[in-house]
Amino acid sequence: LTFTVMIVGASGLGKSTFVNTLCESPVFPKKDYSNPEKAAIERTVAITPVTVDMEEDGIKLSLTIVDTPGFGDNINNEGNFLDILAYIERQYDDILAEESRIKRNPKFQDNRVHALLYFITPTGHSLREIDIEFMRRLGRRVNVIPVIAKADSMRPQELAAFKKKVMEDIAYYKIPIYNFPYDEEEDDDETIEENNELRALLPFSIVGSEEEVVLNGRRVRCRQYPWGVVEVDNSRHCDFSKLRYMLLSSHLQDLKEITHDFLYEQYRTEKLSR
Amino acid sequence: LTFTVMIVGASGLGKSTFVNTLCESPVFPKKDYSNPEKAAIERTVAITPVTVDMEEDGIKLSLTIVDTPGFGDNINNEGNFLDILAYIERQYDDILAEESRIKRNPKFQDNRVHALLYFITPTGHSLREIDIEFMRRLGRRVNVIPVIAKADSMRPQELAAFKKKVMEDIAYYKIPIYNFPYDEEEDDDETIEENNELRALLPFSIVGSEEEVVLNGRRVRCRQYPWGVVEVDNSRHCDFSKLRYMLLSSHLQDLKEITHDFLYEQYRTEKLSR
Ligand SMILES: Nc1nc2c(ncn2[C@@H]2O[C@H](COP(=O)(O)OP(=O)(O)O)[C@@H](O)[C@H]2O)c(=O)[nH]1
Ligand SMILES: Nc1nc2c(ncn2[C@@H]2O[C@H](COP(=O)(O)OP(=O)(O)O)[C@@H](O)[C@H]2O)c(=O)[nH]1
Repeated sequence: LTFTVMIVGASGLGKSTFVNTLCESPVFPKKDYSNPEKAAIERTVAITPVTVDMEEDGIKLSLTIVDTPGFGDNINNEGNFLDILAYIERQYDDILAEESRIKRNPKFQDNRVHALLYFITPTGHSLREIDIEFMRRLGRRVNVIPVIAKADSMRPQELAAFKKKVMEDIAYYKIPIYNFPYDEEEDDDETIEENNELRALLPFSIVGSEEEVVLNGRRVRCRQYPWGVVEVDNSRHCDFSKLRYMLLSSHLQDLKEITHDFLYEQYRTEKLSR
Repeated sequence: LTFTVMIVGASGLGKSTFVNTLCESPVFPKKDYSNPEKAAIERTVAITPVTVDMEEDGIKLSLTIVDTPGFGDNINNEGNFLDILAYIERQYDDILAEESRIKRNPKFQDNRVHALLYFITPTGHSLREIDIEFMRRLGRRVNVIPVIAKADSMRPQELAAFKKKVMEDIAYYKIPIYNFPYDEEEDDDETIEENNELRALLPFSIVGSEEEVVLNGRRVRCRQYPWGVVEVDNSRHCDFSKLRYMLLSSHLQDLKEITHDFLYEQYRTEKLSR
């Protein structure tokens, strides 16, 4: 079983930490920013896929994570956006080329991006122009799943209000996102219920941590502050565990199917009609 | 006694909350983002000074706060920067014009900016290109005091490491900031010691809050999370009280003198030599 997820958002929103938390291993080691010259070089690293072998519910999963250079950090960010879009479309072009070959390539690998996690800066206000622009343009090519980064910087009422505003912006600006579709005819009540519950949580609030602490006898992934401890897997603290379950388990297949049957087909039609 | 401070940084970094916390009154009411159309309009509001009458250590202070539209939110941010620089220079131009008048204007008001608080996004990495560029260019015209916004989103070791990296970047990129200068000859040991302590805290970590809660019988300004309570005035939680004291009390005079004797003079020389 294979699955590819791309991670997009400004530098410092906890994306590397999230990936390491998701995969339960240091997939992206801590970058070295201690040296300003080195930091400048690290910032311009290109888009790099990394594959991790995992097991979910007893099923082996080869998960490919595509990290993207922190965007939104520059005075002008159009270049970053175009690189990301080009990467996504290149994987579609490879499929297109392979489809048209008379002699198939037996070693061919499908590297299409099945989901793009877009990390929203927890401003507490509404989506920024850069978020609207990027999600709207990327949403035509890939399943965009908006997440609120560093959700532990928001109080519960701020988080609830922010989620509501972000979803209003997404509707208002007609930003296409993955919204847990179901088939009234085909899906059973339990599936419909699950989809409604997950959609109601959007955008998912994320807290990531590679630190483990023993709390009340259990090992817990958390962020320890002088004033308290935020638990990654505690659904009263954030939606991390729900996001992980839907991405790697319950909705993995649907994300792949939509990519193949709809998003890829859309690209193919547009490209062949030019 | 008058003093003007400008507040600069991306939207959602808690700038309005900080001002309200500093002045202990709702100087900047909560903006209305509930309506996407309204939010878009609010975002483009121009640079607006607001004056608040306060009392510090029994001394009456007329504090002018200059809010700037959230910058760094756009795909291209050069326009925002130019507006801020233009505002600062316009106040110098007014002084220049008044200096040259034969018949003085008795109602003339000195609106020069004495300190600019630059809100750094708490990424945990290093300064972003936009921070380096803006602080370096603004630092030539005004006393720039870097502060780390939403410091409660960082664990103590992350905050200490980030402060260190930011100061290394400031040195490496030669960013001029207000760094608590003292005169070996003129200043007494206590003043030198105080300046060294304040400089060692840079950039100041900020947490703001308009909410008050009773904790252990005292009224405390704080942010209440499900996992604990962050106290604004607790120096183990952030540097807010130290920043407030130096800005409105101990270093107010020095910031005004540097603005008048050095930064304004620099501008005047450059402008008259063109
Ligand atoms: N408040 C908060 N900080 C986090 C979280 N996850 C990571 N961080 C911290 O944010 C900083 C940047 O994290 P990193 O994963 O390198 O972010 P990236 O640049 O987006 O990859 C580090 O100091 C992390 O420890 C989180 O969920 N909440
Ligand atoms: N974590 C954290 N959030 C804050 C802090 N100060 C304000 N906020 C929240 O951040 C959001 C934006 O605050 P606001 O003052 O409007 O930011 P501004 O856009 O920079 O003026 C609101 O939800 C605030 O409650 C702080 O010190 N820490």
